[in-house]
Amino acid sequence: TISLVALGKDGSMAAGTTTNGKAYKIPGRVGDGPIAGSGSYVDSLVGGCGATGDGDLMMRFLPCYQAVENMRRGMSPAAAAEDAVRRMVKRFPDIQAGVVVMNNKGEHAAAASGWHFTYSFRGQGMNKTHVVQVDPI
Amino acid sequence: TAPPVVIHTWGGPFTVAADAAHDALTNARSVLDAVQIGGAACENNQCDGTVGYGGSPSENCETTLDAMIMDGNTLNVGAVGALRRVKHAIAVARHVLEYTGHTMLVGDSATLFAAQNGFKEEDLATDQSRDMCEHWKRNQCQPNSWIGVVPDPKSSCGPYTPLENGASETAPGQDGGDIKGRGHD
Repeated sequence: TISLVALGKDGSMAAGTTTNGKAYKIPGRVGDGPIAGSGSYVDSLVGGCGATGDGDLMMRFLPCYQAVENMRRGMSPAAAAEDAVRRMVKRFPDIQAGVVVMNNKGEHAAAASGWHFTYSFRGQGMNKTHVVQVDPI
Repeated sequence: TAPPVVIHTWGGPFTVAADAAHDALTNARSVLDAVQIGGAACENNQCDGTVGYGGSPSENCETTLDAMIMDGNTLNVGAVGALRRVKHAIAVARHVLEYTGHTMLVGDSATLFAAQNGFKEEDLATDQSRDMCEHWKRNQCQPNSWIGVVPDPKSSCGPYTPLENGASETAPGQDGGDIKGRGHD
């Protein structure tokens, strides 16, 4: 799964997700990827979020909606991402999840559980994409 | 990070997405275009086998695609679920966003919508995805997502029928347990 968030120079934002889902799924199964608030979510007034992991569980928590709303209530991207992941870990301690968050100023962070997660970013003046390693909480 | 900025899940083979999306933004494309172009780059490159055609086969050995795209200015959303036989899932999601008042289309009806919008229907399986599926079958269909059925889904392939006593105590959501090895999106 890849989930992306883009921030333009004018402050506009968009987000999206595309995936082939989980291997060996029961035919007809749809995961978290296309669910707004789960696979990704964005509000240009606040920021955006992308997520990946165990979609059958994550789609019950809408972690990206949670992360964006956390930022709306004043949290930093790092705190917002961590809170969204901790809410899932509290009920499913073994969950594999990764959440990447960016506010509408271009500040970004991520949180993960169950694996060593990575995320990528590229901004103004960067001649290549940078990859950030994220330890599980 | 100074805008324009693109961030996304994962590194390694996925960075083609950030490069493509950032290039779009620096060439005056919209943020929606950038997200679509970045996602499409991963679909075309089959990033890590978890995006695009030829990955994550179902029990029937079919690859289906899920995608969504969201406009942060309007909160408009377009999405497709279990899209069959069309490679360009995030582009179809963009069409749902741009040309319908709906949020999500699924399955064969999403495929029909895509075809009506000019997208080509084609087999999404590859030799690799067929091999994955055949190996899974030879491995007694492990892992799978069945619970509370006979024959025992932890050791046998289907077809399955529900246990007379109802759902198994290991059902995810009851105790949060037994999710290791279930795979992920």
